[in-house]
Amino acid sequence: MNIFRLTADLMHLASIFILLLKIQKTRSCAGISFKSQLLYALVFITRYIDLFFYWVSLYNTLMKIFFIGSSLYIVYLMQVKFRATNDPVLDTFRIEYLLAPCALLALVANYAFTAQEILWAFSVYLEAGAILPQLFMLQRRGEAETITTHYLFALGAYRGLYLLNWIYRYWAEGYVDWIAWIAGLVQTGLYTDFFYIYYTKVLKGQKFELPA
Amino acid sequence: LETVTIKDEL
Repeated sequence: MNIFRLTADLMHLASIFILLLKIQKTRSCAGISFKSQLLYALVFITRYIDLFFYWVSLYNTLMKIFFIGSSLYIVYLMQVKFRATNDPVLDTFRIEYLLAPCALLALVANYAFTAQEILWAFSVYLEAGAILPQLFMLQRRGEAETITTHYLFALGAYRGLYLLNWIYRYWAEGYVDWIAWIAGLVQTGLYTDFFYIYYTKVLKGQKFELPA
Repeated sequence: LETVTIKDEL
């Protein structure tokens, strides 16, 4: 554990708490892509299935339980409790175009042709693109509530910090994980536009609005 | 079950 990874994981935790706060406080999930949240639940389930047979640490286990639990809870909130505020009309990204390539890629590009390694690779590839429905929705709406942009910033920062963590681990331990690295690089890259607007608008006290 | 790489990250 190094400072980059710890901060990254804490940012990830923070992003989920911000999202829960947004939903509970506004009693609405407007502006949040249900498809992205569903994909995250799938990412966590397929990746953390090793919870039952691969022990790393108490920290690791508790975080895995939290990420699986909270992602399912968010899916429940959006699909059941606050269903009326969910806006499927704007949530039009075709996730089959994401799921199918990720499944195919996981079958060809994995560390071993075992169920666990294929599921793990799938979860890593899927996580890289899971934010796309959300960014697509943001693009269609043209604006976002400030709290939603804080959620996205925390989520993007978590990914960015993982890159620093990998640079540090490569230097300190000779740690190498090409699948996670390439997917992580792609994932962080998807946030570049968002980061730019967040920096130039939200952090200067303005509303998050995309140029027409 | 053995994994190929050490999966100690989240």
